[in-house]
Amino acid sequence: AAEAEEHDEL
Amino acid sequence: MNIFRFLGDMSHILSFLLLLHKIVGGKSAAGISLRTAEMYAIVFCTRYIDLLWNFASLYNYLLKLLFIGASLTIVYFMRYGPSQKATYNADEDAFPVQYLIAPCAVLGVLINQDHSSPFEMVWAFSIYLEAVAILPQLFLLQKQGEVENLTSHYVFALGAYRALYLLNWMFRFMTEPDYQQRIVWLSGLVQTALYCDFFYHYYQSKKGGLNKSVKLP
Repeated sequence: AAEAEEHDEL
Repeated sequence: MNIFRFLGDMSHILSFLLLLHKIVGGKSAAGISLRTAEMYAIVFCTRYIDLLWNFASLYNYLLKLLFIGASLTIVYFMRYGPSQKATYNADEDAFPVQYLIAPCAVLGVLINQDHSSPFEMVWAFSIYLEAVAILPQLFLLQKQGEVENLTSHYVFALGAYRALYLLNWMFRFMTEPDYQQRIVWLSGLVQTALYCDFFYHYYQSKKGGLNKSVKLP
């Protein structure tokens, strides 16, 4: 699974 | 940060200012869907729960607070404001939101970026819910046929924000090596697609001048 992209957007 | 995302966030802020101006300033909730307003409050309260631990960006932090505050203010006035309640049309605002919330919750649990993290499930739920949160509002406008001027600008700005985010994701995909956010892409695509019909009628009506009301067949 893709590593959890850190949520840098609103 | 890129220009598309910045413009998207500004368009989102504008949509809130227009809606607050109408509901709090104009003391009228005519043509506005409380169900959509409540779903947006759920979207922001779930997605921005990381306010409690994610201080990565002051810009994001402030806008998250603003979006949660504005969406709760709108719901509050629509539920308890005397003149807002008088102008809110409850029986027309009848879209069965349980058929939107339940599937999004199931999808949030099943399809997310990290199945071991409850926050990722909640975050994915919020993304899916936002994609369909506008449906009660569009449903209400369709029923009423005529869209009041301020309301049409509010819906347009709200639709434009996610459309600009689509450009932002394309830009990031091209400029950042391993950037991929399938969940937001697909949801954002669905969300923007739902506005196409409205965008068309909005453009048709505003061609002749910004103050014409939008007619939906």
